[in-house]
Amino acid sequence: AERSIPVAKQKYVPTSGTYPKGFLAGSAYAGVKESNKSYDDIALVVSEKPCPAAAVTTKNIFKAAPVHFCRKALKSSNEGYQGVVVNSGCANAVTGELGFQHAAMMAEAADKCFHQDTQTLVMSTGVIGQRLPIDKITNAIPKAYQALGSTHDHWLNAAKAICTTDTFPKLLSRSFTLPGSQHEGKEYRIAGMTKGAGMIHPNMG
Amino acid sequence: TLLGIVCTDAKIEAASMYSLLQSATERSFNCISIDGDTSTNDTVAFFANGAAASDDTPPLQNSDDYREDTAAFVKVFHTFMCDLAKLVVRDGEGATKFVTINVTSDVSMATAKRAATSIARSALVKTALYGKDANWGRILCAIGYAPGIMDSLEVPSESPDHTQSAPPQISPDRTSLSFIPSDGSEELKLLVRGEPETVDEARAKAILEMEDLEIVVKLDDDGVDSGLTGTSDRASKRHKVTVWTCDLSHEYVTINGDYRT
Repeated sequence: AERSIPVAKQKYVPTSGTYPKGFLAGSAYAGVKESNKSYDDIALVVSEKPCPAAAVTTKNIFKAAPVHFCRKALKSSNEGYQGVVVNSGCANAVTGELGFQHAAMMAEAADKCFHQDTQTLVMSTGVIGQRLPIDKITNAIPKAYQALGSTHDHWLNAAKAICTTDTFPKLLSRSFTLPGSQHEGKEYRIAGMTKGAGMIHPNMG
Repeated sequence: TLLGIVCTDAKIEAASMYSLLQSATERSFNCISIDGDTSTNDTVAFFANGAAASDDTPPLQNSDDYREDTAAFVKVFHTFMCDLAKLVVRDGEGATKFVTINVTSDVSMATAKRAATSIARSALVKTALYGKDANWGRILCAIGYAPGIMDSLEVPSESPDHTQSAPPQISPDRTSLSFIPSDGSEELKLLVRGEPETVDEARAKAILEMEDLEIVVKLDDDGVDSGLTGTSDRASKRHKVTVWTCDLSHEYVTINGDYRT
């Protein structure tokens, strides 16, 4: 069913935004959870040109496959990243060797969309201990790529697609200037989305 | 699970992005707690494509806007990360309250963080907040058993038959506790240097009716120089940590009792 935002939380959802140049966001429906028949559960946030990236990840001993995937990728290089592909509905955690393969397949499916030798990071969120319905996901990733755009709605839809038990999408954007002479007159932007409502006591590094 | 994706069109060299992200995470996402459970998937990724900078613009880390914690870009980034993290707490499962916990200590940042985190994780504190009860006893209790604080009080000596006391990280008679109302009205002092205050229950309830609440704990209150600014030796030794949390309601149990693997 379509997820409605409680009245009390609607004030936290932006109705417009100012988003960083050269970044795009998109979402698509995969149906990762059997019960999800309608809402997007795949998100893609990418830079038009490959760029540097960094990540902090959980220190939990039972790191999920996508966490291992990101750590390994970023350990080998911090540059040449296209962006990140995310699925909600299944965490791909404690899923054995197949889980690692699935995380790599998600990245590969996203990489293929860009026809470049780039790298896409992977995130998953949802139930622990279940295998990803990987075909549904890899089929949906090109659709998320097709849906990429730079408008507020694109960003907001991507923020919605990463939600699990969240009652509202969490999206912020801001523009800023810097006082340093090298940046005089230039305006920069920063945007971010986050998700989380339960199992929240992060300890990332 | 917590996920975060942050993108900027500023130009930052890859080599310095991790330390910037780590430092900001330490004061933002690593300072929130909804239910005290650390997920297997928590990840925050940061991308900087430099699209708003011209080719001859040097990367930010070579400028004064980046080098120190107080530099302009670092402040923008830290504030942004904090604001994102706070949104997660606003959406805590079943939460009805957004609680900011500020703890100061003149012992160490770790001491302040341990105390703040213990308060934020305490089911009894969180249910009291849900019940609009100014139950400062539960808050003090949570500070007193905080891992790393309690454990440090007794350190085994060389002799297996004896223990020796380590310098205490917390002294009850230097501990004060207040609620700061979100409407800007006067703070409600609950405990001053270990002595309980007479609490106006009606006012306490009114403060706790509000969605937002700030709990201030001073572990270093000797009755002078309570400010965090200034150049005094005391002020320079003071460490302040902010942790954000929410209350714990029936709804949390309903949501998680229904969630299925």
